Amino acid sequence: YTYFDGKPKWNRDTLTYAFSKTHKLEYLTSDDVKTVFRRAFDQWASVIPVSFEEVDDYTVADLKIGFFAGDHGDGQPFDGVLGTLAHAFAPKNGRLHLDAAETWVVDGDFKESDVAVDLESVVTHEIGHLLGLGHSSQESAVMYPSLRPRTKKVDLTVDDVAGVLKLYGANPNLRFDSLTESEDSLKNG
Amino acid sequence: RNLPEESITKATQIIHVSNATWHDFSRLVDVQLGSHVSGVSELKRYLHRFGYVKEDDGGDGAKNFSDVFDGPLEYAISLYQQNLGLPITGKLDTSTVTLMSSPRCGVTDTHMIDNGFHTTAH
Repeated sequence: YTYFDGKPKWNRDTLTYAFSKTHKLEYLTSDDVKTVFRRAFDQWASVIPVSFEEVDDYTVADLKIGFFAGDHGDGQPFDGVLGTLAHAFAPKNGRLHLDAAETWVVDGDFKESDVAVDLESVVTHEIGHLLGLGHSSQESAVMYPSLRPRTKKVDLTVDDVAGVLKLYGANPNLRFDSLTESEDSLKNG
Repeated sequence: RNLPEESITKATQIIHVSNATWHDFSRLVDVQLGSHVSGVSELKRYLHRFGYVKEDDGGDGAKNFSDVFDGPLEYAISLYQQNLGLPITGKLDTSTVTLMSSPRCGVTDTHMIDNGFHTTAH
């Protein structure tokens, strides 16, 4: 695991998040997207003493989420199908952008397209950046920079959890059985 | 059943974009240090995008990188391999090129390079 320069982190135990009402997808309902984000936020919240609360007002939310295409004004233009999937900024910027040109899948059904990308996998990764984690060298880690099309990787591994625990400390309710069963899960560690 | 003309046109357009923006580096597998091969400049642009090649390493100080597989590129490839958990060879082997062609997060890897990175205690 790595951190951004200066190890920036949030100093609050509740972070609010909101979805852009204009930069969104037509083919996914907002409920579908919100359900995916809720699951991803809950994963990180189960490990560290930080909770995430959805709010309606995008302008005042700590974490701002939107789907953007091409050059969208932050100096990091998206590049169409595949390639760069999404990016998120370090604390305390709070912006999370997803490439609207991707074929986002929310139910794990990859049969429809060979360029389908699992939204929950990418969202879980980008939330790690929002919290201050950098990329990991461990391919099994959620924070590994690359994700092959039509693959799902949403379970936090030892590497992901160790990195975020060092930044925020442990959630007092941390239950090991909530972590992944994979051979390198914290629980097995 | 014949699809209406308009939808066919639109589908074609999307595919074209994907080819333009995420090059397939497979042509560069096993390209040797010192050789001049078309497409190496795109690889340098990719590695520059994610923090591995500095602009002046392109050989002529500007963002138009050369097609020469030079020393800085070899070093950049070995850094990329180290950061992404691949065997560190400095060469464009198949696993490295395949990973470079895979979709990824847009956040650069510079924080893995400048700070070094923490090893995980097992």
